[in-house]
Amino acid sequence: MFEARLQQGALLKKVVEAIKDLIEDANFDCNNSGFSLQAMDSSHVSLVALSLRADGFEHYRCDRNVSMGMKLANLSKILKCAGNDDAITMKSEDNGDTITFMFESQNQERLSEFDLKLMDIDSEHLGIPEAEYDATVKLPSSEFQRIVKDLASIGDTVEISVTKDAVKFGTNGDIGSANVMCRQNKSVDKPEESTEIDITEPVALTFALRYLNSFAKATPLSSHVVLKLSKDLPIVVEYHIENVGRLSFFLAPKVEE
Amino acid sequence: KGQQKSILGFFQPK
Repeated sequence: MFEARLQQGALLKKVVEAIKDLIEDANFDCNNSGFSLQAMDSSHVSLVALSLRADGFEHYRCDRNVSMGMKLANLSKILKCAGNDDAITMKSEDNGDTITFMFESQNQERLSEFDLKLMDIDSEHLGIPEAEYDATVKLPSSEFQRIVKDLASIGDTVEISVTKDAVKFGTNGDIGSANVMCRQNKSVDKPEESTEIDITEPVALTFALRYLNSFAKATPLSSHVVLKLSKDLPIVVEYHIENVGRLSFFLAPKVEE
Repeated sequence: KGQQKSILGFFQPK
């Protein structure tokens, strides 16, 4: 059987809210080291990879590796019934056709139980090569969310260019153009506002803003977002979930033919 | 503004 309890149930709520509009169905793979998911969006332009470590849960038991197919919209409906302060326990029998979600209020006065029907999803896993990236940028997640939102009102693609002391986001469209530059600032007194750039060589790539805005729905999960760029490779947009794991998005670039 | 590539062009199925 599989059973896992997350005291901070809000984490699971935020993860599902971040991915439910990008991917429709997904297999949640559970083994004794943790709980993960990998799925592409319907247009196969982006990939989502979630991994939550077993030791990030208050209680975690997984007798046999199990893969549970869920429709994200239905999972979202169930998790919306959990309070932000509830502890969430997931439970499923081996070869079961449902997964049970239990929501416990902090004062243990209210205990809810929801069963979600599982479904068969044949999804192939993609190999994501552990690459060295030309540039890695760590910036406040709210900053990134605001930039991609603002630029999407001007154009539909963004050129992201990174040099050793700044990252630039540029777009243009029918009404005009926009450029946002964030300088590196390792301000130690306000670490939550720091922007750090680690670069092996300057890189500039173009991406569709629609997807970056969808990824930014993960903003509530982490104070920072990490962007990893390499010439002619998908961008990685990564949200670290403190003590539990991470939610990564991969987006293929737009390339001048 | 460039041709949108597919993610499948970069990550191979296992």
